[in-house]
Amino acid sequence: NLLKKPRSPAFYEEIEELLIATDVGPAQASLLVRELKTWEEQQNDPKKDPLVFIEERIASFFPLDPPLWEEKPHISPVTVLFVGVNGVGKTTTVGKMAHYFKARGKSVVLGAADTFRAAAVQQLILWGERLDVPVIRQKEGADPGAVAFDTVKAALARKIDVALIDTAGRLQTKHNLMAELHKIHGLVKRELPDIPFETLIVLDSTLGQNAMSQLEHFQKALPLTGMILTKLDGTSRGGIAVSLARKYRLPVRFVGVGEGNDDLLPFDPVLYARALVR
Amino acid sequence: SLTERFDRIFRKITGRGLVGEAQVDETLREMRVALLEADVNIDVVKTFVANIRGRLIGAEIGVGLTGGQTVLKEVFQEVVHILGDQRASLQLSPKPPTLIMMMGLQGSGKTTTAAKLAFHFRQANRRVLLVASDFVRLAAIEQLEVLGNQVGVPVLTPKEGVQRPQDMYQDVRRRWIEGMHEIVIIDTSGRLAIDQEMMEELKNLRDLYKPKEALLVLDAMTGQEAVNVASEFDRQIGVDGVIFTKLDGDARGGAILSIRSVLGKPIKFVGTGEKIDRLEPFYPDRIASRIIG
Ligand SMILES: Nc1nc2c(ncn2[C@@H]2O[C@H](COP(=O)(O)OP(=O)(O)OP(=O)(O)O)[C@@H](O)[C@H]2O)c(=O)[nH]1
Ligand SMILES: Nc1nc2c(ncn2[C@@H]2O[C@H](COP(=O)(O)OP(=O)(O)OP(=O)(O)O)[C@@H](O)[C@H]2O)c(=O)[nH]1
Ligand SMILES: [Mg+2]
Ligand SMILES: [Mg+2]
Repeated sequence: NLLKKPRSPAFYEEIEELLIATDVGPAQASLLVRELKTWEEQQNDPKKDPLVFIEERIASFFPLDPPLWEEKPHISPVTVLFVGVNGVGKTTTVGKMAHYFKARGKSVVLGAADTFRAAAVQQLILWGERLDVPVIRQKEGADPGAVAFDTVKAALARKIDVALIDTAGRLQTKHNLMAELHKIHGLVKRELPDIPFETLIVLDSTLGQNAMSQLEHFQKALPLTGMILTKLDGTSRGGIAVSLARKYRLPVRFVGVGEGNDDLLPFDPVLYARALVR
Repeated sequence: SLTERFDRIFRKITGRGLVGEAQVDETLREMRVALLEADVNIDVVKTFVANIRGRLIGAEIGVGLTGGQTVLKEVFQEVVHILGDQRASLQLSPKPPTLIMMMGLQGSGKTTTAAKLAFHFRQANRRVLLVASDFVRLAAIEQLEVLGNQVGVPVLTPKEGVQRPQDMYQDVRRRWIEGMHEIVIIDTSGRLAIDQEMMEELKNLRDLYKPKEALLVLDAMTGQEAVNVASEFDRQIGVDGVIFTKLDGDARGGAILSIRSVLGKPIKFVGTGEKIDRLEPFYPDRIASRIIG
């Protein structure tokens, strides 16, 4: 029982290193341990296990406000744009989210706005076939903004509940690609100002401290409304989300736990924090 | 910058010709944070700091250098040393074909890198064959076909009814004999090192093909788990070399130091972009400055 353990510098160092090992980052780990020490000093007889304190602290950083697709009355179509760096799981997540909405009786349309990468459109088309969901696309090299716009227009015309738009992976330091994202968002926002519009950044749980740079640059390019953490079925625990939630105050909407349609779970900050610390 | 932070520590104790213990410990604390921020694994950082500490205490401050610069120079040289003082290249088989097998976590860049390697060897006038054996990811086969087309290299895709990568072996072998291919690059599905079934499949493929080079493809932005994942692939399959991808971003690449430090496997190439010509040799000194920041 950690409550009974003597409080030596080594004790706190151990907690710090446990956090660092999950990609929480040295600054955040050190901050959390300082907060733990302060709290313990203020307690005459600490009733709480220090790890529980850390868990609760971590869980508290994640905003709990509901996403636009859960708002009542539901204005259609709710549009969700998926962005992120290369290979993190955007396309797969779009597929899983389509399945998620269909399972809840919502109609879905997908937008294949990655007009650049080899077989990117085909990948999303196959997801659409697998789930019996329409996919809006144009020829290779087409303007992604135009595809995004077409997708929302199609959703409006066909009275579809949700429009999910997939974009090409891009490293955050590529100015022209970030500008393209800014344009895609701006076009949809300008032409269709009244539709509920979310932009989710997809993050790979295996990611290290580069996550901070990703959020910084993506947030500058377009307003992010939430995060998705993928590949949590691996050994990485996505500790980077702690600093991201704390700094950017963005909710994590879902976590990816595999490659199949059902491998998408709503984010639970308590379970997430517990998995980080244990 | 790290030099400025180190210099500030040394300015507190002036007029010394030798690097003192207190200064060393303080600079090593800064070094530790910098390496962790760069995603170097915590255990690797601890070993690194312990090893370099002895070397630094009592070290003479270099001519024309500040105390901080002396420490930084020592750290830099040690990182370069770990990363590998000479560039590793892909080993060709004495008797063709040279079989290269790509492996790694989901999304790390295997398929794109397979195409880049094909392009690299085609530029060197080698007869190359690409093998598409990812049966899991949607449109994976098509992705390699499109890339193969861009590179001008034939891509062998699964025959009708073939459902497992192992069942392609006979076909691949027949094809490389008929085509007299010197280099055969086999692309595989992304997989978790803890996925027993998928690691079993990879073992089967390794036993069938007996590749000259089983290459682990890792994303340069991978965090603390990089070395654990790599160790598991090495333990179960055997890693002949590593390729780090997406180095055209601003990821510090600490995973590179972790893997060199723990596994000691050669880094054969680095990926520096999405286009097929964006495969570069691994330069230890460039990566060292990037990691140290
Ligand atoms: N194990 C696991 N694999 C995942 C998960 N999410 C995605 N993947 C896999 O990660 C790989 C990359 O997924 P994609 O959806 O193509 O990633 P992307 O972000 O769209 O990639 P780009 O469009 O090339 O930038 C695929 O092999 C997916 O099956 C997850 O939650 N768990
Ligand atoms: N910027 C950049 N992108 C890269 C690099 N290497 C690969 N990519 C991109 O990373 C994404 C994933 O690449 P893939 O080749 O599909 O990765 P993979 O390992 O085959 O993925 P799975 O087969 O799903 O496991 C794609 O968007 C690639 O274009 C690189 O060096 N730099
Ligand atoms: Mg994609
Ligand atoms: Mg692939």
